[in-house]
Amino acid sequence: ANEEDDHDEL
Amino acid sequence: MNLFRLAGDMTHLVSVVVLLLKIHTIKSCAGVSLKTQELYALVFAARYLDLFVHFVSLYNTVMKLVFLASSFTIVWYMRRHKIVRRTYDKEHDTFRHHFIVLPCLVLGLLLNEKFTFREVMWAFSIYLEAVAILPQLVLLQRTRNIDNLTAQYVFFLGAYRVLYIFNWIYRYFTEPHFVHWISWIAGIVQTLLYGDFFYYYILSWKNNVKLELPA
Repeated sequence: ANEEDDHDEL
Repeated sequence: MNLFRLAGDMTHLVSVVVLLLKIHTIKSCAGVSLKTQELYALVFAARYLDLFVHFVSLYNTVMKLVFLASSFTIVWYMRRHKIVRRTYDKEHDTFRHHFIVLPCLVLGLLLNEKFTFREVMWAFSIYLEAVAILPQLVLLQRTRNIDNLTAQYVFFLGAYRVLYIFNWIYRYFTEPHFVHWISWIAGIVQTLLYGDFFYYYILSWKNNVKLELPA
């Protein structure tokens, strides 16, 4: 999963 | 969302609200570095490219819009507003911020989590944010009487990143594979840059004297 590009922080 | 991160975001929000209120109410941007404000507008523009393509939460979207709107509004005030722009300390705000944009862009191209446009822009925004405060700190050293609101603005801006470091520590221990070296290293560098400001700010607050940064 490309979790790295879901930057959930501001 | 953990308490450190929420507190960090709220502290960041307070810093931009304090600055916007100062400029809007007293119609003055004395002591405020336009270069730092422009760098921050660039940081948010580069970081929030996914604003409409990648929905995280309502909170996330609203805060991104607030940070984008406030940073561009502050730049607009300092550049275009007929009264505010005259109070801009142009001759002292001389930090050549172009010299930090380019290295951050190169670093973003070299060090990123994935070589895609959005990820490179994200890394660029993280590196740029780490050094965006430099023009403001240089200006403060040259400003004789630093007004409280500007000092509070810088203080909250530094405090938010300290809280984020606690947030990263918390997430590292509570979430498996939560590793973001880029944010962590840049965030620590950013916090260190505030080091001496924090020292003199807390000292002035304790001794109840005007904040003076040694040149």
